[in-house]
Amino acid sequence: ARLEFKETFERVQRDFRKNFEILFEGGSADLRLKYENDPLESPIEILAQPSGKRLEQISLLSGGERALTAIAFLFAVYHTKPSPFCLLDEVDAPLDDANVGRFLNLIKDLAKHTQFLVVTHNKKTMEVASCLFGVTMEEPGVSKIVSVRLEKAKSETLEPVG
Amino acid sequence: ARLEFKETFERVQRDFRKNFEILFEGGSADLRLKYENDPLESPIEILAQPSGKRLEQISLLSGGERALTAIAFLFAVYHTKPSPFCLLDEVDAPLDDANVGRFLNLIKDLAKHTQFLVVTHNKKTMEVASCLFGVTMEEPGVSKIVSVRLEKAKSETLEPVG
Amino acid sequence: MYVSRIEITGFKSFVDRTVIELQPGISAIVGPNGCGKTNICDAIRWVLGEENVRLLRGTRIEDIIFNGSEKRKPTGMAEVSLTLSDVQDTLPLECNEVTITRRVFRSGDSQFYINKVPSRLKDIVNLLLGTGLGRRAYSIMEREMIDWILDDANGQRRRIIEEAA
Amino acid sequence: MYVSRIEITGFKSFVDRTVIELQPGISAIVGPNGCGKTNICDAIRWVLGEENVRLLRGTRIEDIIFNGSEKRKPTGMAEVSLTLSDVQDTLPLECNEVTITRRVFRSGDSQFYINKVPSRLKDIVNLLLGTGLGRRAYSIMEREMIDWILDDANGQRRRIIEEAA
Ligand SMILES: Nc1ncnc2c1ncn2[C@@H]1O[C@H](COP(=O)(O)OP(=O)(O)OP(=O)(O)O)[C@@H](O)[C@H]1O
Ligand SMILES: Nc1ncnc2c1ncn2[C@@H]1O[C@H](COP(=O)(O)OP(=O)(O)OP(=O)(O)O)[C@@H](O)[C@H]1O
Ligand SMILES: [Mg+2]
Ligand SMILES: [Mg+2]
Repeated sequence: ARLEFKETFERVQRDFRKNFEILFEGGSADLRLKYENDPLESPIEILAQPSGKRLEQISLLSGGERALTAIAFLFAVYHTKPSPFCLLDEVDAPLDDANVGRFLNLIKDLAKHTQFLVVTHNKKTMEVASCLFGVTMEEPGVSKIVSVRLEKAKSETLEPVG
Repeated sequence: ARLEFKETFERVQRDFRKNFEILFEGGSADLRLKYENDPLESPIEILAQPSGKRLEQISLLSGGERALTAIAFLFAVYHTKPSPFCLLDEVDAPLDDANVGRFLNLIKDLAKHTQFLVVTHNKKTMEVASCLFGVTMEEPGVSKIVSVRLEKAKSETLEPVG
Repeated sequence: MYVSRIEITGFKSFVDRTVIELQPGISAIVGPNGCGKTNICDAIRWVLGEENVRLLRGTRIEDIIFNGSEKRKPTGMAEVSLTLSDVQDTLPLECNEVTITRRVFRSGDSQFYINKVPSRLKDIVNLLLGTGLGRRAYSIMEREMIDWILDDANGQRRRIIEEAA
Repeated sequence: MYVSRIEITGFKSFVDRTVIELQPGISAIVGPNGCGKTNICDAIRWVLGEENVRLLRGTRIEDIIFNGSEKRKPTGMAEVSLTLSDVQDTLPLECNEVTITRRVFRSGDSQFYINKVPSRLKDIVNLLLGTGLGRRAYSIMEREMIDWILDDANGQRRRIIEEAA
């Protein structure tokens, strides 16, 4: 169990560093065992340093920087133990346009092996989707879905779903 | 103290109901003392029912509905004990366009007696401001402010501040 | 393997039977505040075996059954089905598709089906265990998860990595 | 009464002296992630008397002093000034303007000034008490406050109303 954890930890660590550098266009980050000599019990520390800034504790990072750091971590776990399916609910909400773009690049890369379902209010994210589902509540309290196929043409073929 | 609290509570309650109906374009909400006969100790319950929906517990509301409900409550307190100054940090982030519009109408009304400083990523909110401050970090790790006067013309006169 | 179909009936605001047909790649769910997007996420979480009603934003199991609107009466049952396609390489099944169905009644009675065969929750959990799709596989991320991961108040980063090991 | 001027030096990412001149009405602060917008909110909170460093996202008081960047060395002090104008009807002062200044050094030594006269934290708190501008007046709202108000884990709705009473 000790070897398995150590191996998984190192793979997540490697992917986390790589994801962080993609999302922050530079900078550096790391995952560390708080107690090196107790790998089976030790909590895991996150260090994150956006480029050009000093290394500080995570609490001082901005809302958008925290979101990117958490995404870098979770996606490192997804990559290490590939999940066929990944559901994201408005995680792009705190990101500015430039960061949404980098976040979407990471998703497009992972989407080669993982199916993504993304709830979003963001236009850039919608543009990256090959299929869009619009949820409406024309009748108050009752949800209904309309699907839009984006591959043919933008907002063509509004077909009520189910 | 009992009378003061009761009086304040009723004013907040009245404004909360009114704000909720503005932000939800209908619907109904209320504030209630959990224990009617113990006004000095009783916690305060919130009931919120968007129009056309059944009354449910607050936890089942959506992210945007929760934001509007909290805003309705806090603004009721501001109105009851007017604060000359109100600072909002990205509270419009969970709101869709239509709700941002209603939120901004409420702000414009309160702005007759209260000064607002609003941190935002939202274009509609920026348009309502009479003065815009752009924060940049051209030099990594060092913040700098550029102010833009919106009353003269959109994005004219970029003057570095301080 | 990918999720090819999600069917929701009577679950929260989806009182009418709703079918979502998915392809591999990236799909987006959009719409105004309160229209039901996160309810779809709750439905997916629930059909994959989530037992903690608080993670579905409720306090009792009845909170996930459509409880009525201005014109509609409450329903007596909620049902969600999720279909996985191209499963042959990953799961020990003969067919290339598997549909998981979960149903709950106001009494609290819960029913599970795998390809329409009545099953138990643990059968579904076992089926999903190898796929990374289990409810604890953290392949569902919402805004609250950002603070949850970074504040790490209960050693959750460790648990996430242990789960992946 | 309104806030006419905020001056920030050495506070978090505002290493250079920064002056913001405000008018009544609605002003917006915009910019990319991590550029310093919430740091301005922290500065305002702090100069109004906030003593809980955790509400400024730090763990020790040094966290609010500029701690250096690629090219700049850390500073030894942070200072924030806030000027209120048109105060005559609200505050018991002879002038129509009052400037509150707060300074902190790495040693933890804190200094306060009202119109450049050395004062104590409680003088500032008393001055602000009648205005609704005190640090506990809840006139600062951020995203986390939404859950804080609605979950009401510690009777905070009650406390907010008591504060207004
Ligand atoms: N059991 C139920 N029966 C009927 N309606 C329900 C039930 N549970 C929740 N709802 C309704 O679902 C709505 C919330 O939907 P949801 O959280 O999916 O919104 P959303 O699309 O994610 O919106 P946002 O963009 O604001 O996050 C609430 O208005 C609530 O009234
Ligand atoms: N003491 C300090 N010295 C130098 N820089 C600091 C200090 N404390 C915080 N910072 C920096 O300030 C940045 C955060 O700024 P802030 O929270 O104001 O961003 P923001 O503009 O609100 O962004 P967002 O839109 O993502 O919320 C962090 O990158 C952090 O490195
Ligand atoms: Mg939602
Ligand atoms: Mg911020």
